[in-house]
Formats: sequence, structure tokens, C-alpha cells
Amino acid sequence: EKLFHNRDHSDVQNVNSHRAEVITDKYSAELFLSRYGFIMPVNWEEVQFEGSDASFNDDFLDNFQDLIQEGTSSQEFISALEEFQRVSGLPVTGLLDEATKLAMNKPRCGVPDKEIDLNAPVTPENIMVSISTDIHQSQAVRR
Amino acid sequence: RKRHLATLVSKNRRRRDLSETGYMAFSKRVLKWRLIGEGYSSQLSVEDQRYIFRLAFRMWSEVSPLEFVEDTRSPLEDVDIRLGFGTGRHLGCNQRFDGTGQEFAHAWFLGDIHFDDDEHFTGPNAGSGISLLKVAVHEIGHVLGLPHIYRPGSVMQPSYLPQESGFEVDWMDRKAIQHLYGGCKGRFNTVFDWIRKERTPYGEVVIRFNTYFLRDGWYWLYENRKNRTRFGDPVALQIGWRGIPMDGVDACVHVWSRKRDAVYFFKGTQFWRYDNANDQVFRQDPEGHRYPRLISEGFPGVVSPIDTAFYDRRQSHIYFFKNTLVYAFDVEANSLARGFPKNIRDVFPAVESGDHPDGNIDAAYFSYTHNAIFLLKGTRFWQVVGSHERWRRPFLPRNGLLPHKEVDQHWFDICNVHPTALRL
Repeated sequence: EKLFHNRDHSDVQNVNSHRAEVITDKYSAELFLSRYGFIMPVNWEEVQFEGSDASFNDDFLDNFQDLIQEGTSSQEFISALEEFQRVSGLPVTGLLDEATKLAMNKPRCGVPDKEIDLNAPVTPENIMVSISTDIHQSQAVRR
Repeated sequence: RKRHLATLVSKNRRRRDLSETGYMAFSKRVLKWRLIGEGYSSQLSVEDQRYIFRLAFRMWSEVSPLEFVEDTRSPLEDVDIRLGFGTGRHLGCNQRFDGTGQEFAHAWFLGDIHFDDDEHFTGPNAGSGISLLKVAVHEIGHVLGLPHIYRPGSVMQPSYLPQESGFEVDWMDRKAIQHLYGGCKGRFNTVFDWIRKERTPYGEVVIRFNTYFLRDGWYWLYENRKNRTRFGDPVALQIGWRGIPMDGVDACVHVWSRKRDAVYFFKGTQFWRYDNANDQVFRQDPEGHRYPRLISEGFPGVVSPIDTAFYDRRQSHIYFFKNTLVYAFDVEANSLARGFPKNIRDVFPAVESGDHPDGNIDAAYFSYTHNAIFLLKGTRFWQVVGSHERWRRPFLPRNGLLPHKEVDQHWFDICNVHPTALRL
């Protein structure tokens, strides 16, 4: 039992439970943005069971890991950050500022904000293309 | 690999389909849910958890044609929506929870909802922790097919906002879910404005009214200014109107004139008079009449059972409707008005030929909000031409019926809930 003293459990203490990793730097922010579909839309369609042969997901995971290992290009990261700031009603700075970190660390639903469009043919190349197209647009905006 | 993918995806969609909108939606209207046994939270009693989920499902049912029923018996694969709590790696799901903070729950399209039991979930209005009701309404929204909606006030916002008072599904969210499942349609037994007199702190008497829609043994208070029913409706009839038949009435008539002020409920061959002051039917009214009374006794010449009735203040006549006939009853003379009964087409002629309910109507309702009479039948209504309309267009027939419209496009979100969810 989690330790508490008040009848309504309002003072429940999570002595031994682990805490979510706080988002403080670019790497953990990238993970957050990827997880919720801001860097690469997520296929949230299927129920994922442990050990299930979700070959479809492996493709994505491969891509996913590549992106993170090599590090998302700073442009991609900034675009994704701006999109997150926009939908969260934050000033769109493109910077991982305190307000953005605070918003990322809020309690939230685990369903991604950006999901893959199931009606489009799904190929990793296709998705990458769509991402790069996006980037061009944002650059144009910047210029 | 593409073919494999296509078969993989199509196989998984068997339970749900893309609606015309392209979003995933259930094709069934009654959905079963269950809090699965190995997924109870360690923080709230099981009864509290089940009550909160029942309320959460009911809140979606109050704004959509969907009904939800808790099913603790059927084989699990027959249950449409399964809910459970877990921490870290949980319930065979490979989306591991992250512990306290950030992700507090997620939902899968096939109808599984998981809650992170490392979060501090609390009951409604606890004022602290994370409201399980709020999270449950949000995740059920996903299961029903709604994505994240960033609009302030939406229950589908991805980030948790501390509980404001009066957490409800707002207008835009209602439109979003009705975009997937359609609006709430259905017949009504009767519709009426209930008038009451109140005294202001300065001793003045003011007159207020509320609009009520009755269907079988349920009723909704309709808030005209907010274009929706009262939060938490429908309610069982016997809770709000003591003494009238629990399975519904045929009509409610308020005879209100300089000399009279009496509310009657009609059902079958009998009628009751309602005692507003004591909020129940009279056993014996101030005139010494004992209730229920026979309609033929109280309103000689009127044949019962009736379809419906309303009181027309202009002539102090009660119009009773039965099949294709209309009986106008002169209250002052206590007899049928001359020439009645008449065919409904003669009393209420169609303004547009062919556009007429042709009798057997469900409800006749004089609305103080619209200052107009409406005849309801099925999912449609016809508005009776009023004096103002006739002043503008004198060629319109007296008491003519304007072309019909849909009830649910005029009075919004009058939705059923599953009978097991009625008492919450």
C-alpha cells in the first residue's frame, strides 16, 4: 500500500514508485516529440501486446532509433518544437525554453497527438518525404 | 511487405470501421464495457472506480446516440471496451507507463483503456490529485474515435488541467462526437412548459418557466438559452413528478387564465391534477375532485385515450388530438366547442400541400420561448402559423402548419442513456 494518513488519500506518498523522467534537455525533448508524433507520425492503430510479432512496428522502430541515434537534424527538431508550442498555446520560439519544458512535463494522455494517416499508403520513405517537405515550407516561412 | 501490412491492418479493423468521416467509429449503438479484474486500482475502492467509469460513459451517452452497459459476465472478447489500471509494464501492453508524472493513461483503438496507477487518481470534486472521471471521459473519447483536440475547454485536450468546477462535455465536443455517430433522434410522449411563480427578495411575484420533454418513463429539462438539456438528464419520471404514471403520460395541459390555474396530466382514460405547491398530484383538489378522474367525466365529449393535447390561451380551448380528429374543448363552457370534433387537416391545414403529419401526432406543445405552437410526430415537428406570421403573410391559412423540420435540429442533445445508467 502507498503510505497515506488522510482519509481521502490526498496525502498519498509514492515512496517506492518510480517517477517519469523529467524532460530537461534536447535529447529527452526529442524523445517526447517523437513519442507523441511531432517528429514522425506514430501508428497508434493496433493494440500492442508484449512479444507480439508486430513486424509493421519494427519498421518504424528501426526508423525511430536511426533518427534518435543520429540525432534529429536541428531543423527537424526546431520545426517539431514549434509545432508543439503552437498546439500547446505557447509562444512559438523554436527554443526549448522553460515554458516548453513545463508543458512537456505536465500530466498528459499517452495517445500521440499526431498519428499516421491510415488512408495514405504507408511506407517509411513516404513518411520521410512528407517530413522533408514540411521542412522546406518552414524554411521558406523563415526566409 | 505492403501486402502483409494491408492484411495485417484490415484484419485488425474487424471490430470497428471507418465512418464516412474517415475516422474510426463503432458501428454498434449499445457498447459493453468492463473494468477487468486484474486491473483494479490500489487507490480507490472497486465500487468507486466502477461508479466513476459508469458516470464517464453516461456523460458520453447523454450527448450521443450511444448507450453503454457494464458487462461483468460475457466472455472478454465480447466486451467492446476494457479498462484497467497498471504500473510500468502492464496488462500485456508494450507501451510501458512512465511512473508518476507525464503519461497518466492511454487508449487503444480496439477499445482498451489503461490507467497508470502510479498517478494519484481521485474521485470527482476531490480537489486534489488527478480526477479519474476527467481522464476516463478523455480516454473513452479516444476509444469512440476522437483525436486530441487542443481547444481550451475540450475534454480531448492532451494535457491534464486541474479540475474546474462543473466538468462537462461542451458544445464543440458534442458536435465532434455527433459528427461520428449522428445526433439523438426519437419520439416524445409530450412536451410542455411548466410555469411557476416565485417571489423575489423584494416580495415581487415573478413568473418563470422551464421546458420539459417526456419520453416513456424519463424526462429531460431543456435549457432553451443554452440549447441543450440539463446536465445529468434524463431522470426517471417518478423522481421529478410524484404520483403520475411511472411509465409515461399522453399529455400535460396547463389551463392558465384570469380565473383558472391548473395543470393536468393525461394517461389512457384517466387524468390527474398536479399540485405545484406540494410537487405531487392531488388526491383531492380544492374543488373536492378526487384523482385520478375519467377524462370523459372531466372533459365531456372528449374520447380517450388521447394522443396528446395542449391549451390555447387565445380562446381558452384545450385541443385534444386522437388519430385524425381534433376535439376543441371550451374550458369556460365545460363542453366541446361548436363544430368539433373536426379532422386535423381542417383545423391545422398544411401551408405546403402534402407536408402534414396526418394525425396520430405525439405531442402538441405551446412554447413560451418561441411563442408558438408545435405539433411533433416521430422525429419531425410542424410549427403552427402564429398571428405575427399571418400579419406578415396574410395569405397564410389560420392555424396553418409550416413545412416540417427535424426535432433534433431545433432542440439539441436530448439523448437516451442505457436504463442501467439511469440512476447515477
